[in-house]
Amino acid sequence: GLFTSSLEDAMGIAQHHDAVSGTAKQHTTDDYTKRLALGASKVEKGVNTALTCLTSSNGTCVSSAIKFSQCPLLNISYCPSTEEAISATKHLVVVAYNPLGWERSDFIRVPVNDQNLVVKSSDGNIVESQLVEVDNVTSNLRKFYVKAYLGITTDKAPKYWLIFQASVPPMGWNSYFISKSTGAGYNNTENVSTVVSPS
Amino acid sequence: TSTIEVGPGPLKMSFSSASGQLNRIFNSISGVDLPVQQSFLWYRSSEGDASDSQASGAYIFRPDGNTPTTVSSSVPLKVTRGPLVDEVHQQFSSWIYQITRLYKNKEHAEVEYTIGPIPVDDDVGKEVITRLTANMVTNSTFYTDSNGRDFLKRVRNYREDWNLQVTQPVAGNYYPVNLGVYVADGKYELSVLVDRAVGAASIQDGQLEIMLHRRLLKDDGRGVGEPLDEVVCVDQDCKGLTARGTYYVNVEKLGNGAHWRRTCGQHVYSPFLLAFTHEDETSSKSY
Repeated sequence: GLFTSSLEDAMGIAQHHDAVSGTAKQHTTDDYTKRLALGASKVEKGVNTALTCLTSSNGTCVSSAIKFSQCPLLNISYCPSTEEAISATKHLVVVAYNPLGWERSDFIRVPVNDQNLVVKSSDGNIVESQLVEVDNVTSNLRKFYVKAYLGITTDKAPKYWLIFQASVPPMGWNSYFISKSTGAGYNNTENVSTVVSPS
Repeated sequence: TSTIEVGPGPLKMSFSSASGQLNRIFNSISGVDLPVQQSFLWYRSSEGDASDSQASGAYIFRPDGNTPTTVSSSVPLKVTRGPLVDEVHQQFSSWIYQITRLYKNKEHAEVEYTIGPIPVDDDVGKEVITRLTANMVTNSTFYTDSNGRDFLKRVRNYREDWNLQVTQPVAGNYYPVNLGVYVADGKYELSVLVDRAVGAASIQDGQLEIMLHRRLLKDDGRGVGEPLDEVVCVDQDCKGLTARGTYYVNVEKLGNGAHWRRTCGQHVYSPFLLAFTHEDETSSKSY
């Protein structure tokens, strides 16, 4: 009852060529877009619930205080969870789930506003990270499409992409903890990208 | 000083500092070294002509002429370098932007394109492609996946099963691509994987072209009844769609490309699922 009807709609549409190819009138495509988004949104809630259960330390996932969110608009650097200021007491936790049946190592990019951040793995070790400035094209896309699709005016785009390498076991998950750097034993200036503009 | 070399790991790309164009891809571990150029072009969409009234539309790709227009032969570029990734930002025109990323320990280059809104104020529908041109003798042959399954051999202007009469020299050689496409000569394989369904072709030996975005002003009369011209509006400001996607480029010695195409293809299709929360480090199971 929680998921099935929206998923039926989305699955039905996703298997029709009109879903993605443009071979439908615009009002039909708009309707398909809406139903696909509803299905995706329900899946997101289901996955967040599953991750809450997996990561719950006491095994009581229903009453767990941990609430996950995802960022389907990461491609235009819109991710309220990572843009939010990181407090001194709580880390930004990034949980990466690997749906493949082999261990893999991939790079994660999240938009952030703070330059002084440190990434730690689940064993507490510092993970090498890098900051790259968000380009103007992405900032402008973000502004336009967030307004168009979510009705939200966002003039303030995040300044940086924070990049680090995550290693995740087969069909498993791993957590990475992003916090404000205290400076001890960690040189922040090393992880900011240098820009070269050839003449 | 005439080239700029990027890449924090063994895989490197060099770009011309004069034109900003990609020059070559090389890998110090595998020993691969291939001159490659990359550019953006657009085909003028056919509106139908005296010999054939068929217009290019949502169902039909039919360019007006066989030679696409080059968007830019000289590109301003900006390079950012760091310990994990080097990025090359290139603005090919006011509506085409590209970032090429070379990550440490990755065997491929990741290319993120942002195309649109495609201008149509000249009343010309445009079908935008990116083209990789390598110095390879490929004997009219290239390979595309079959719905993500086997890579099948495609021969230009030829079908194994029937006697093909070529009426569309460009469109008739386009194939659907869901996973990727590659060309090979006696030495190397140049492979491209995609993150979405596209059309691709090899119109000349050593070339690969991928159609990334289309904006059309005519209907092809195949049932849609509307041109492929979607717009997005904010208040009264309506714009054509912007397409943002990624493709992945790899060069291997002949016979070594299949492993990368399969493993990287799975990574593209099934990326990490990311979820976020703000919590105390000790309050959850981390892995």
